[in-house]
Amino acid sequence: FETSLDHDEL
Amino acid sequence: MNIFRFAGDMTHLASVLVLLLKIHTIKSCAGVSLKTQELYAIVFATRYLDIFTDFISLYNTFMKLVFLGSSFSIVWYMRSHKIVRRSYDKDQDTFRHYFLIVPCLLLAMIINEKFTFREVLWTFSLFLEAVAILPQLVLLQRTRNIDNLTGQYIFLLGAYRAFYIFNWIYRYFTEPHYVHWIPWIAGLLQTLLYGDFFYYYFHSWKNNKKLQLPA
Repeated sequence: FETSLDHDEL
Repeated sequence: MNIFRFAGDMTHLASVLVLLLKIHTIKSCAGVSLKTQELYAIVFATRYLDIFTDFISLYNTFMKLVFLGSSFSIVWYMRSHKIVRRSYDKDQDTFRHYFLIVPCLLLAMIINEKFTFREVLWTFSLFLEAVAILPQLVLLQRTRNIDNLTGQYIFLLGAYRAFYIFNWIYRYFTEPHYVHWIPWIAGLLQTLLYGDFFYYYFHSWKNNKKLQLPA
């Protein structure tokens, strides 16, 4: 897996 | 985390608990669309691929586990529980999954923030969540009999979406560079789908009558 974008919501 | 985001998560959690409570205690899933529940299970499974790799907070990880666990247990109850599955309105719940899944997947491959396996599936989960309620709304429209718990379930889901929109507006003004077009548009579309239902829900509540949708 590559680093994902910042998904801090559910 | 702001109050809108938290309220959104809590109404989302409450919606799932109401549904599980109905299924678990009344042992009935009448009026609940298995298609919608299966779509939600797919939504959470594809969105939370990062659950064991990216740590955001204990709260986030815990909530992800709750949504994954609850969505798959609802599907299990409706498909496999020997009493619950008998109350499922199979003949009415005929919406085809792939009419929603295939376009969402294609769209996610075209429109995404980054063309990677995880980002495409994450975007797919947003698009799919936006339309996942459709089989449920179609089922309600067909059976027209909505018990209180099913009505509350859909109301809470709609409230969750509305709170998320307030959360985005709040974050847009308080956090620098907070711009996320894909979830915003998908989320807005999803909230609009509840508009019609909300109208009838408030109407029945105001007149203190049982919720009934027009034929």
